[in-house]
Amino acid sequence: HPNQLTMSKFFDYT
Amino acid sequence: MLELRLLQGSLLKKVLEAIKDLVTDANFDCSATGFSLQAMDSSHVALVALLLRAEGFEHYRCDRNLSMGMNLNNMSKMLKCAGNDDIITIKADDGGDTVTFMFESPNQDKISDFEMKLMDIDSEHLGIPETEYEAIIRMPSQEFARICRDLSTIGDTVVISASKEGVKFSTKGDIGSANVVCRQNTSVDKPEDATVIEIQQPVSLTFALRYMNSFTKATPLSNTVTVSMSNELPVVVEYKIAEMGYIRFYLAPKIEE
Repeated sequence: HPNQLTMSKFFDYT
Repeated sequence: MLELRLLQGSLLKKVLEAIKDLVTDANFDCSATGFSLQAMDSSHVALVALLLRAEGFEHYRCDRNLSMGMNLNNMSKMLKCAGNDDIITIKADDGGDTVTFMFESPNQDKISDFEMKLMDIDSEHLGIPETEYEAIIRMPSQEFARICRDLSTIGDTVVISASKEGVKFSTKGDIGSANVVCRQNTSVDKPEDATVIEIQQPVSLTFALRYMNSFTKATPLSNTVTVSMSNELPVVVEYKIAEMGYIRFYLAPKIEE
């Protein structure tokens, strides 16, 4: 099964 | 002091219906620019960004930037008490712990106010850079909703593949598989019925249909939806809110290990 990525993988916390 | 008067109160009702199942609690931020929100779902897989620009309100007073933490389910309960044709005014005092929603019937013969308790929410604000997407698909929002709903009866995930030939939505499940291909179609009577595909390079990404279906709850806000994709980036599903702003849903892809 493909692995679900999360938002923090792509965007930084400000 | 904050006072925002929205003639088309139904827009705010529709916004809440679009996001309340995805996000439980969120901070609404009020500034000179407008009324906005950024929030993630509990698993941090999806993110919603809302902007209602100040110019879209009939009256917009925001003396200083204010962040109001709200439980969206409770907010939805209150807004459901507003009629579809009602004017909605949002009022809050600086440093107060409540927000007031005032509903006025169109002929001013009924005025209600509902006061809701605010809550402290740890803000988890992400910086989302402006991106040039490799594939941008604009299509009727009802068509997109139909495809997501149909495919979710077959499988749990959708592969969206965009190329110059068109955009293909594919799924697989225990009972079989399905593919829906939409080609560019601009020879339509109304511009909102068009399907427009802009491709810099082919893109193929896999997403959880559960989230896509949740995003389509924003369909009543706009006749069209824009799906923007780049390889190895979250997809953006955007519904424009007429003359006011937008609601954007970001969804992280699934990647083969």
